[in-house]
Amino acid sequence: LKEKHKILHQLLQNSTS
Amino acid sequence: DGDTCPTVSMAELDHLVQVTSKSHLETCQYLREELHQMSWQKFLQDEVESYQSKPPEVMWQLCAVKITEAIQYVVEFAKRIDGFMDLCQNDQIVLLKAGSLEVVLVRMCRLFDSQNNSVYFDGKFAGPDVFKALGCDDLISSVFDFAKSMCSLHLSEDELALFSAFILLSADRSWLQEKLQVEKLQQKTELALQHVLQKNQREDGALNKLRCKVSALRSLCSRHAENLSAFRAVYPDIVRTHFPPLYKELFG
Repeated sequence: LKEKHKILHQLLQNSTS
Repeated sequence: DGDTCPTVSMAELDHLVQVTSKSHLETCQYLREELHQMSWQKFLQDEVESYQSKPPEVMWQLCAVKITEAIQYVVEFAKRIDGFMDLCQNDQIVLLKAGSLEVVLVRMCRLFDSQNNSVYFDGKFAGPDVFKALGCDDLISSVFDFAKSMCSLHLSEDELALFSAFILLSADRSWLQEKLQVEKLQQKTELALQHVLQKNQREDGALNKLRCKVSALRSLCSRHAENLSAFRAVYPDIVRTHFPPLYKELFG
């Protein structure tokens, strides 16, 4: 699932501003 | 504490209300005051006609961009929900894939002017006729009806924040790996929602009315998927090359 949702995964990894 | 689950104290519920509400306000895209100031800005007839005469693929792309922008704020909201980032990555993705558009639709009531049946879109308030070029009149009319009925509940920002979190933490989504963990978070959020509704002295069955919105949201999202699929069948290259990558990831 992570592979198919790279952008969402990236957004989740980014620290909250 | 007789009216709450024995494992959650009032202080814990108050804290959850506070944290969720703060997360909602920090990520809600538009402040109510900003929207209120813009409420007089409605599209003029020639502007409405200009949207109506756009080719369907151009209007679809514009709406996909707007939805994607709103979803990015929902992702930020999810990240700030107490316990969300402690879930496994699979479940974070499952919950957002299934629930992010539902939260966008819930949040839409903040951008909705019931009196004029219009929603803040692309810089001004737009009625359903603005979206005619999409070719999904039934879906658009249902989305407007949903926003109107959400507005009629007059939810406070606290209530809206907790209801949004409750929707995102739906434990019955398919493919969850740690369902029990999500269930616990959702139950706690529901208690906090109940707590805040009581605190705000709402005795009009607001919680039951909100529970009824869950199935309406699911139906709207599955109809969005059906309409997208029909559009994609006619314009596969437009979706592939012009739609935002996040939108394609979530709804592809």
